[in-house]
Amino acid sequence: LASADGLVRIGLKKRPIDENNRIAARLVEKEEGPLLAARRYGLR
Amino acid sequence: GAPLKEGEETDIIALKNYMNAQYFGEIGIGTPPQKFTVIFDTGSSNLWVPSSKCYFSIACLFHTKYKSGRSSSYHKNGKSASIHYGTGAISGFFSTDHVKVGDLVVKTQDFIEATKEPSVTFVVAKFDGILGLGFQEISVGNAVPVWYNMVDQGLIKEPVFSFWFNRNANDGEGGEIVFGGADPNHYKGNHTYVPVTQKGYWQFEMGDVLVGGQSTGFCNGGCAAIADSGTSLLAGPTTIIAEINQKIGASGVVSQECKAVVAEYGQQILQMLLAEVQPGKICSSIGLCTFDGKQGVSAGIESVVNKDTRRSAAGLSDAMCNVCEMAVVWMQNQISQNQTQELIFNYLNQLCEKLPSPMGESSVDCSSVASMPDISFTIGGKKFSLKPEQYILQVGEGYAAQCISGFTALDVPPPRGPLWILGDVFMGAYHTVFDYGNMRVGFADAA
Repeated sequence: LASADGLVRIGLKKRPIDENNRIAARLVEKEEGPLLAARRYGLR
Repeated sequence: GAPLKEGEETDIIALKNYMNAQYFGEIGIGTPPQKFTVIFDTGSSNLWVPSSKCYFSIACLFHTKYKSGRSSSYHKNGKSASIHYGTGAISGFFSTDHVKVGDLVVKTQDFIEATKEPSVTFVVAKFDGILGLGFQEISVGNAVPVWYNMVDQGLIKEPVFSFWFNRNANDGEGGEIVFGGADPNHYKGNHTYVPVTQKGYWQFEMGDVLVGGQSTGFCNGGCAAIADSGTSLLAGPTTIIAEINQKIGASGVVSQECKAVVAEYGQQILQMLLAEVQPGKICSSIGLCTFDGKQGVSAGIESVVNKDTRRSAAGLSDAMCNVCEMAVVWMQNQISQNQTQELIFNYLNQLCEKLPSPMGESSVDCSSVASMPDISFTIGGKKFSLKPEQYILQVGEGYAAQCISGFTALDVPPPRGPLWILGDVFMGAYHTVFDYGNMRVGFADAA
């Protein structure tokens, strides 16, 4: 929150990387994989 | 070659992976404020949250939804909007309302009420929406970003904001974003500033990347980099990520194309490098790429991976061109280290096995972390190093512990690339100042 020095501070919460998120990330990779692979080789 | 529609030119955004985003903050929208958890994302420029009119997306069931009917400061806009991320898309319509950030109230802010969030990304996401801190140039619908309104409405002292991510796993505090300046408690020494080179993203010019003090060569001539708080990992050119993977023992994906290029063209590439042929022309000389004066581009030729079943798939030949260009860089580096021919080919085959999957994660052995090399990025002529404990992420504890490399591959062709995305892994080590008034980005050791 705003303080005497005129700065506006917003606290951030940190979410640890966990196994559930990793599984979800792999699902997303599968979902988006071909698109990303295509981009990797510079194809539109 | 087809003309791009509105929003489609933001193809870098399309490579973001919000799945791994780790840091969130809270904002309020409307009067009285409705609370939302958002990612403060320097790699995009729109504000969006789920709408109470989102009925058919599972993601909306799990997140707070904005109810315009409950806000006395709401103004209807209604213009439709959609944003395509690599890990999903959202669509909906624009609305206008007050946005509370800390104790500041940004008045008449345009934002997107998302009515469709079809991707699995947003179902499992721990955040409700995204608050973009990039430039208006990449804002979908040309909406004025929250940050611009904060400055225009005179809510902050200086047109600067800064990030501090707390990498101390045992500390409950996640980090802090400071609007109006930088908190001296969260950095050490002075910031090294570099100018923004491509307004839209917080993009700047970066130099060589070193692994264990040795040049990787690829960014000697300069690479672009984007400071992106909305991305967890560090993403960069496959050429360098494969070298890093080889040094840290990260498991990658075996690439047949890569091994085929080394087997069939390796000797030829080596001879040409020794004969001091311009490296950028080698892959076109052997027919894998077309030389366009600056870089190799795919010749669209047939693959010779399997001579019995010749294929003409454009993707495969593009891959061969790409792999050839990587092989040239790798070989150049090896030659400069006076390695023997045998060692050079062994090393290249090892690198082929360490080719990462694009935007995917690589596992490493947790017990080897202490012996892994530092990896340094040259920014503004200064080396910014990451120690292994800073670029390796640990999941779980004790026997269940798994270690993931903080590096992932991302290949963006010229003129936008080669490109690095410096996500939370980098911004955790270095306190980052986004100086809008002077169009520059600054890095200092995080405290």
